[in-house]
Amino acid sequence: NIFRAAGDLSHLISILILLNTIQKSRSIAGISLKTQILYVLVFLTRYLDLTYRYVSIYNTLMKLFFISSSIYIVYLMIYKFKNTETEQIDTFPIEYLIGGSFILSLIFNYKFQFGEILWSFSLWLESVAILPQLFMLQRTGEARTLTTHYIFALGAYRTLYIPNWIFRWISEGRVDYLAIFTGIVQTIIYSDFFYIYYHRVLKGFKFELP
Amino acid sequence: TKQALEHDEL
Repeated sequence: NIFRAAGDLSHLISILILLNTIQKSRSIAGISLKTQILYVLVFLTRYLDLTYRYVSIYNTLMKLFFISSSIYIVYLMIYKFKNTETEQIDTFPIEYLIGGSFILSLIFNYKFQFGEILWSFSLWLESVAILPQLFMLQRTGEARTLTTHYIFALGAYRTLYIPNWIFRWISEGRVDYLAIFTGIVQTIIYSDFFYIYYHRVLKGFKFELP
Repeated sequence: TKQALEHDEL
């Protein structure tokens, strides 16, 4: 359906914006390494099911793209364009996010099986993975416009999945409670950012926190 | 309603 397609496209675009921003400016200033590491974890724990579950060629290619691009971005950030200044303000304690997601995945899952717990873990972790990045924005008080486009596209992906879930619930009777709940949590975390993005960036102002 | 165990989304 259209929401799912738009969501996936937005997800894809967000990664391309980020890669393009890093490659062109040859800098990772303002980008949280911790958030990027969390995304590697999210993609690895959710998408490694492609080794034992086949959905479609589209699904497989997308999974491979997200796993490889997220690892490549972390590689660029650590080895190629290392930025100690940015690292110094990237101080969000992600061990709590990882630990909390792990505990929640043990409590909430569809089956108490390794693959299902990993799937649930990835949903919880994804819902909070942007926090180090938002925290960094808050500390610096402003961001490059391209960085805000990246964060917007990434947030739009999960937000667009919400009407997709409603659509699938009506048309197929399919309900994924875990994905829906964590998707809503994620969207709430983004809501403040969306608001500022809409009021400043889209109207041609610099991204500055009030 | 059926529970979504097939995980066909990204």
